[in-house]
Amino acid sequence: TVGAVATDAQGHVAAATSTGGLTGKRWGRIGDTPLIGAGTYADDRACAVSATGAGEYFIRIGVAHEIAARVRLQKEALEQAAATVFSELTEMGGVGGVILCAPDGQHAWLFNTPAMYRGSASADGARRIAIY
Amino acid sequence: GTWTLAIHGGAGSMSRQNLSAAEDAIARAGLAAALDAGVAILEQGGSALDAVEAAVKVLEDDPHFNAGRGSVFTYEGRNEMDAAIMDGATRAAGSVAQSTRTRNPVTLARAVMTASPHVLLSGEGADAFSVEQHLEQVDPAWFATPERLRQLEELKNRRSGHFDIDMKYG
Repeated sequence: TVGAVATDAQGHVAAATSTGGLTGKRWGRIGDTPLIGAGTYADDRACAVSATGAGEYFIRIGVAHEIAARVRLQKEALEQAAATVFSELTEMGGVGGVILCAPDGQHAWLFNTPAMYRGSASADGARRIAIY
Repeated sequence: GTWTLAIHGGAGSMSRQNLSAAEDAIARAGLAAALDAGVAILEQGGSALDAVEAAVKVLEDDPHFNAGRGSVFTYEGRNEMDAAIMDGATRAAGSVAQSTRTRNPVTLARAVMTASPHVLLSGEGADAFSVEQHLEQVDPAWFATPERLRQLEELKNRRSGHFDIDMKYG
């Protein structure tokens, strides 16, 4: 699964996610990616989120929307909101990761797997690519 | 103004502890190209929506990532792709499931968002909508790669459980 989140100079956020799914999937299985609120969500009042991982868990928790809701209603920082939701995800047995960004330009990522290919860039010139 | 972009690019190996030097270089090059595509838009004052679509399209076209070209195979040996996009300014959203012929599924998701009253289209209907929207079509074989086929055969030979994510290269 691949994805991107962005904040533009006007302070708007957006998210996109795309996937081939799981190798050997059957019976028309569909994961979290195309389910708005599970694997993908964006709201200028909170943040943008794109997820990757064991989709069934992300669907049950509504991970992307849940993180955005915590940011919007609880005024939590991106990392805090993601960590809270991921603690629930991990407790249920789910694995994966999320990338996030907020209208003020903050961004974050969180994952509970050994690896998540990821990268970021910002207007201040910061640029980072990481795998583990 | 302040802008930022973050990406993830799963190659289906989240459980692996190590990559070879060659695999590492390929992954990093793909991520760098995706960042470049999004940054080029944001630097010019472009929209976050355009930036995320551009970044994801690069990763969809890169056969090393599990999306678009290089997608994993279903049990029946098909490539069926899902994608979604959402605009935080309006909370407009579009998504597709089981897309099989649109070169860039994320662009099809955006068309669902902008050119239909719906949010999620699936299967044959999504493919037909894509044609009506004049999006770039490709033969399904374009998405297939030998490595992903090998992974499917490995999975079938191991007869692992239906949700063995370590094996399923998702």
